[in-house]
Amino acid sequence: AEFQINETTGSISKIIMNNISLDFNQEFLYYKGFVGNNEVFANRSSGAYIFRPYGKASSIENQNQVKIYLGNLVSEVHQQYNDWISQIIRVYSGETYVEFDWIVGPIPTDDAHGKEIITRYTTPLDSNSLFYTDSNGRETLTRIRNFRPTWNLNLKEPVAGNYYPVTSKISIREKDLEVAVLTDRAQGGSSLEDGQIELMLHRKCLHDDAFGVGEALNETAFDKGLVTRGSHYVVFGTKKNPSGKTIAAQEKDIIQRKLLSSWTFLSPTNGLTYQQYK
Amino acid sequence: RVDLNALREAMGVMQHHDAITGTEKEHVAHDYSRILAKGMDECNFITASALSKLVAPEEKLFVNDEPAPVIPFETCPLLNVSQCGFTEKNNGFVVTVYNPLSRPVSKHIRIPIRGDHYVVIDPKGNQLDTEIIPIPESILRIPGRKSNAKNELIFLASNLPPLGFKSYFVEEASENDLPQKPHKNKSRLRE
Repeated sequence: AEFQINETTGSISKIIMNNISLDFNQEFLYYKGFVGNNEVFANRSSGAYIFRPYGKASSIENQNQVKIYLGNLVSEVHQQYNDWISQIIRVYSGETYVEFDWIVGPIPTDDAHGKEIITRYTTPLDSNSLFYTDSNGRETLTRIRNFRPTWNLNLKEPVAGNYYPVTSKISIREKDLEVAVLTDRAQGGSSLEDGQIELMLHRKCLHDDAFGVGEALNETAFDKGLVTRGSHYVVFGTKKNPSGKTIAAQEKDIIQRKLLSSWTFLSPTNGLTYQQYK
Repeated sequence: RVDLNALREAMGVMQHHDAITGTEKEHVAHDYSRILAKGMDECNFITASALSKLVAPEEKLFVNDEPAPVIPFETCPLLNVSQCGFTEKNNGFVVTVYNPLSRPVSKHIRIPIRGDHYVVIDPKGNQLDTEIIPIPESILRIPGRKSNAKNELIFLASNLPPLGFKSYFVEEASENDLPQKPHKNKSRLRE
């Protein structure tokens, strides 16, 4: 895999993989959490149990500082968006995926709403309101935006109502081409516009949602807000890729290697040389 | 195996209470972390002894009715903040990579380190290509991180056998000690 960076914004602008070149954008945004008195459902605050954003997602105000490291084994772009969002975009030699290693937090508490941070991947794919999630860890399920298969939907919550659990994969398709984001943990995700995939990364809600826990989702460690770090692996291709593997086979291979990753152990050499130790 | 019981109990508690979703009180979440960490810690002995049997199968399990020594395998649970006390304290160490899958895989190993030059030798005695990349400032300042590691050492553990392992000998070296290699194999980093 290869990728290109926009020299002006420091953001990713194109990915080349499986002999396919795809315009690609990635950005960090946040939803404000709804704040209410919890007396009726319409006044329910966004909190630990429910995601109720207040309006559309806002872009993170940033001055993206970028450092680029090019090597034979791995090439990395270190991005610093602001004091609490940074990211490493990484490609390993010989691998057909691009890794987005994000670090989010401590989320500032500069307003009453709290912030719910997402990353959004945008491609030119005409995905026709369809996206796919592997919710429940068993099979990939087709999701249709603003639709439920067994009743006529009148969606009052256009963002949260289209969010689904993502255990390890969320994808979109146009004809034979599939773009997938593989996650290293279960997250919430959606495709709110054709060609887009977004995933929830971190949340700080300053009000309890009155579903039982009795406290706001405002966690700390070492007297600071929590910092979370994780990886997304972006992969795309068709049923006939140059490697001979279908895109589904590539995804399965990567998911196995990431979720059942090899274990690393360390031992002392006790001052021995390689020959002595061997 | 009693060494597994702490983690068994932790997993039972976590699954029954839907832990780590934010729907428990914060001090309960911290308690879950404590229980889970203790469970994983108690599993270290059983993983080390199991791996010792794989690494040195010719050793008898008992010598003169005494248990054979277990190779001291350490893990680094804080790699998510690029911190590892073991690699920061030791100038040389052995990295053993165990593949739990039933097919061969390769994995890029990333290890936090203090130094700038390291030599990595694979099980056949070949020196591997390595790269050393600075840890981003945003990770260095994560609250609670206590580490002197400023860089990460990266190398490829290739073709790990199914349900098997490979060990790599890692040693800090001065720049002059690094053997000259053909240009195509030389790591070239550009910031």
